Amino acid sequence: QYPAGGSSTNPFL
Amino acid sequence: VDIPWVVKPEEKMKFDTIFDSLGPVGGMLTGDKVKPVLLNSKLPVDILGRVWELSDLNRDGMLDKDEFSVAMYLVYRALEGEPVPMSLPPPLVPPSKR
Repeated sequence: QYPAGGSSTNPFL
Repeated sequence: VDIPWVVKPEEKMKFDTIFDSLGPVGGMLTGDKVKPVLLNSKLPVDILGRVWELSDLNRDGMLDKDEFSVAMYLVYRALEGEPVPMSLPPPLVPPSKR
């Protein structure tokens, strides 16, 4: 669901 | 630091009403509840992502009432054509979180 290295707390990333 | 919060009381009341209508749990709204509201603004997703980064002050993936007001404030300003800042200016940090 989230890109690797992205912020897992940001629903827009 | 005694700077007045840029979110005016009447705006805060409006944002609090929206917050309550979204069904907060334990006084918090999760990302999946806030996301559709922000997407409704029709702003680009990368802008909304930055709005989220700036408003989720404790990076817990949820917004409390004050954090949600920051998010809504930034969205409304962006809709008026003002750029979303790269970092949160001190007057935008809720007094409860300084």
